[in-house]
Amino acid sequence: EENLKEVPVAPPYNLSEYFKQFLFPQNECELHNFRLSFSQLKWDKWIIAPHRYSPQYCKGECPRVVGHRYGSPVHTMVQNIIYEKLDSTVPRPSCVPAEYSPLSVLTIEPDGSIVYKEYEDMIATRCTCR
Amino acid sequence: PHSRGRIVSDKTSGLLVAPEDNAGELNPLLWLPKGVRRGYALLPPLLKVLSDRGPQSWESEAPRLQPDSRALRYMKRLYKMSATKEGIPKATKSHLYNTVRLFTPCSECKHRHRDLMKDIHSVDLLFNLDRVTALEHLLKSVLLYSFDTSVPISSSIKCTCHLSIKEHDFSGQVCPSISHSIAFSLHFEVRKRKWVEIDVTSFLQPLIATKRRNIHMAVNFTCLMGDPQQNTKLENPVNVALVPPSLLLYLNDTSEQAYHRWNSLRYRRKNPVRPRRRNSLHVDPAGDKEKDSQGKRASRQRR
Repeated sequence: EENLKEVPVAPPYNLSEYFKQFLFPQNECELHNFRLSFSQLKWDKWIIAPHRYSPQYCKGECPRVVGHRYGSPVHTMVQNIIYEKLDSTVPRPSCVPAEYSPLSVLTIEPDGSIVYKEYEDMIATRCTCR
Repeated sequence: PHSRGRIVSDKTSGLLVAPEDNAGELNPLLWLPKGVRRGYALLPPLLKVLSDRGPQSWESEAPRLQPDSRALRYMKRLYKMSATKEGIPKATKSHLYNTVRLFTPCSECKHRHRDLMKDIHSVDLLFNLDRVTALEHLLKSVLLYSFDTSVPISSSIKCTCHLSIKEHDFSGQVCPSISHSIAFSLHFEVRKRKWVEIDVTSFLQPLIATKRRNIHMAVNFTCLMGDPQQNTKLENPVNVALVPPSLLLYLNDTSEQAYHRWNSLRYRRKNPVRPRRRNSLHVDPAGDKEKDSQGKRASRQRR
């Protein structure tokens, strides 16, 4: 009963969001959606396809003990210890992409020829701390 | 990846710099050889823009020649067949190429002569392949013909194509002399899409392998309506070669920036970060054999 008193009251209709904050820590390293269209960059004159491109990005804090959840190398934990115990000018591990998927692009070359090309590592699909 | 597309002056990584970029800092041995910046200029366009010079400089370059609308339509169809809506290469496509280039001829010398029975079209075509980079290796080359609307759909056509490569002798004449040639005949049904792909890989391979930048060929096309197999009489010459063919090159780009389908498969096998999904659609580079070998391996391990 005492615990209940301390728990902040949340509007009933948002219960799943309310409980989520206890399950997952906030602002932790994760993949975020980001979608752009080449017309925004005024590249659509020569990029014929795709019209839209979702590169995504990684953002968030890296927890102290990363372990298997992020697939981080052991060095990540060592860097954390250096930051906390030895030299705080050494940055904490960063939240960066760990895996990508390719992107196919159809473009017009300056000489008017047309090229279809598959580019490596153009869409972030998973994040890690390192 | 953002550091890959850029030449940086970075002592520790040992990356090289272009001579005019603060070369004073590094000893001349580490300078890029002259002309590499020109090679740099041939980076795929997307990477060139993403690299340090930014989109504005790209737009300020010479105006872009507009491609032939038929060619554009064909390449859009190829794109839809090869990539998903999000633009990701389709995993089910087990094609080896990661680059396809379509060139339209940049100059023509037309000859047209007609005799009683046939309508013969002969045209000299010059293709400029400057955009093909040293790391793009030819897998297949195709002459792409499109029919004009006058040909009825699903009609049976017999064509004879006479292809010859021309070499410039330095007398400076516009249409140079013939060096080697090939003749073959085609029989096909005109489908809804009205494209005919003529595989000329073996014919062009020696030229493209020697990094020839200009390919000059004469194409002699004769078509008659009718189906020789069903003994229908060949009659009614067909007006097929009005639009000069485009040249389609299927290439494998071995540069680091290009997607290497097989590498990513191998990587996934070595580092299964996630449990492998039983039903994942693996593209099987070695065909069914591999599945068997996996089955055998599993049974051997079980034994």
